Amino acid sequence: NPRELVAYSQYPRPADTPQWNSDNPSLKDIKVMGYSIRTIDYRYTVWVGFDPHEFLANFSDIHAGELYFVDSDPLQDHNIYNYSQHGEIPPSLMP
Amino acid sequence: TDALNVLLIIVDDLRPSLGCYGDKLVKSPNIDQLASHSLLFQNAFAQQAVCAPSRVSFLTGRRPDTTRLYDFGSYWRVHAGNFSTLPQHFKENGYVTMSVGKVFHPGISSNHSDDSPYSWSLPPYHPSSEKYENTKTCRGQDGELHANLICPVDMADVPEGTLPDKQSTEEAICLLEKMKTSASPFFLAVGYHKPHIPFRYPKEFQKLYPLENITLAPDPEVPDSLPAVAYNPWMDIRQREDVQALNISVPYGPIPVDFQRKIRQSYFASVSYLDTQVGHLLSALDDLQLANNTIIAFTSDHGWALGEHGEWAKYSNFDVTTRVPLMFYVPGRTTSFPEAGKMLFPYLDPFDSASQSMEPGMQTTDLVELVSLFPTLASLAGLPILPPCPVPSFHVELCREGENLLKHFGSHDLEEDPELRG
Repeated sequence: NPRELVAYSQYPRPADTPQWNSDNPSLKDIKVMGYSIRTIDYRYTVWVGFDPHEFLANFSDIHAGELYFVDSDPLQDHNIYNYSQHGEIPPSLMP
Repeated sequence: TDALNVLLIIVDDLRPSLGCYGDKLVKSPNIDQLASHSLLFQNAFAQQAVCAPSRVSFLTGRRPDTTRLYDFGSYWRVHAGNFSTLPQHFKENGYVTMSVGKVFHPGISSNHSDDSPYSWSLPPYHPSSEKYENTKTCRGQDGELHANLICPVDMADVPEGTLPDKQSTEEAICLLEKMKTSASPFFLAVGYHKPHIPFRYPKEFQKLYPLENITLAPDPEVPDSLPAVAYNPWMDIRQREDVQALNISVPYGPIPVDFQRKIRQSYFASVSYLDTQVGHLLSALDDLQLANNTIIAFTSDHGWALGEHGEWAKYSNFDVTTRVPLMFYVPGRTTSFPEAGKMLFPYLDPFDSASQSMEPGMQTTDLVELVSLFPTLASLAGLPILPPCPVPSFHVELCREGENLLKHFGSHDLEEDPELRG
């Protein structure tokens, strides 16, 4: 079923706000990892704490989240992650 | 019964801004022609939107959390595990494997050797003119030479009178001519540098994209709801002289809109220049009568943001930076064999408007990942199938963390491939 197909991506960050090495942090400076799950319906990303020495992501330490529905927001401009945490997704952005 | 050759074309920082992906503006007739004879994946995604981690991931068939390469600073065989690579698998199964241009990312992440001797039968080729890529070779309006982001060049004006991708195409054609008479099958990987920055291309390609036809990105503002951690501040292009001169505020910019359009114009011009290089390579393969027994895979290491969400460059999890072109031409499987004497890949000139429309080939919208390239190419060539990796798999030299995409190539493969029959 095409809906079950998933693509995973990830990206590291040195801090929660943009800084000179945000684009390309060296391993030792990585503090956050953004893990994305993509299907043909949505893209869901959580930015979680990351330990570069143990190579461990801490999924209970969520720094931020992103959720975009492909049908209602194909350009991914309306992040509804926070809404989704409280179950109040605006009808205009529902899939 | 003869083994199929493999030509793997990897394009640096190419997003699916191509005619065969529905882009109405970009002129890419040679890549579109390849697509018309291929299976094209509309939704293929890289595992990390930056060069070395993405390339090591798809060339080993492992995810970044297994290669443990998120930057440019480690070599997986030392740092994570002695994972076999895609070319190594072919080399160990009787192929002559060759690398031209940027296949592995140069430097520590490929052991300063493009992972030779493991991956390659011959010393990897790097174009001599690459050393000028980031030097002052861009003539500014002041008539002086600068190290700019936007760098249309007069070929008579550039050092050595050539550009890296032109040299790579010449070298690849040379190797094809040599392999034509070889008893062994070949695996040739050609890594093109453009449209990676700087946008340094023969200036005539700018004429294909008159500035008045270039729009801004459909969503050029940084979205209010975007978490600050998700935003990429595009620090690399800010180092270029022409961008520095704009005094753009850090981290959110914005870039003045006329310069935004110039960046987009030069990215597209670089894509059309690259398309001509692919066209020369494929028409040479055809001229050498190798198209009927060579699999061609075409992809890139990640995409590139052209102003969407107020971002430029890669370095993020957005679709515009992770989605990549991915297509496979398999003789007799994705297209029927041409009549005798007919060419499948005649060179098409992007300046010739007649060479624009192209019949699409096989396509699928199913979501796939770049990490599936290795197991899929190995299967298409009839090599031993890669088993799924256990978790963790640091101790396993040969396995796959991606899917084998063979099922997308048509049902008759199911009988041939026991792994897929289930």
